[in-house]
Amino acid sequence: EDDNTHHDEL
Amino acid sequence: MNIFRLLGDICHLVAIIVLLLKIWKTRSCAGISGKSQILFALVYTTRYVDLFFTYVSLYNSVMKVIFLASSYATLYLIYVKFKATYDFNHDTFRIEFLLIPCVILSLLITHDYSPVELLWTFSIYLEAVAILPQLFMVSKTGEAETITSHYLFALGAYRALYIVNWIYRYYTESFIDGIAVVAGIIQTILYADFFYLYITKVLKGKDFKLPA
Repeated sequence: EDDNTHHDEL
Repeated sequence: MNIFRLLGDICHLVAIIVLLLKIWKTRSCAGISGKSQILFALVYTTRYVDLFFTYVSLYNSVMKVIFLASSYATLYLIYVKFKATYDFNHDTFRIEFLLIPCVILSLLITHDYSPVELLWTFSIYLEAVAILPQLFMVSKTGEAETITSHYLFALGAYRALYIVNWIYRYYTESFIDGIAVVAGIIQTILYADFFYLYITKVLKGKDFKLPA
């Protein structure tokens, strides 16, 4: 899965 | 997590707390743009909708709650508690000219068309320009209280540190998010003029006044 759709930054 | 992002988040937290303290201690929101604060509350609301169903870390969830709570508390102080001190004559930036382009752009350039992702993208674009009403207000009044200039410096420094974080992550994790990086660079550039004035004036103990 495109890791951009999991945002780990605030 | 890396030191640059941690320092960035701390700067962000300091900015929000400095603003809240300024309004609470002086019991006045003179010189503060309520419109920018509305935009920031909207940024956090649209970005942190995943607060309840995506768990990244305790730190991430706690900070999201703090940012959400403090931005709405600031709105309450400006528009309810210290409404009489709100300088609406100088806070006249038309925020629809920011909101509409951000909505359009987030539909044109986004990683994914899921609702949460579209809201995230919108919040990234909006955050880049959310400070404009405040900078516009400072340019109209020609000055800012020293405490307000510290708030702006911390807020500008937060995203500048995030740029360093993205460079660091690119080289250490080969992670890069083009949308966040481009918006973050634009956001930081908007502070450039302010940074110059802050460093040449406020740090020398002078008042923050724009050259007439």
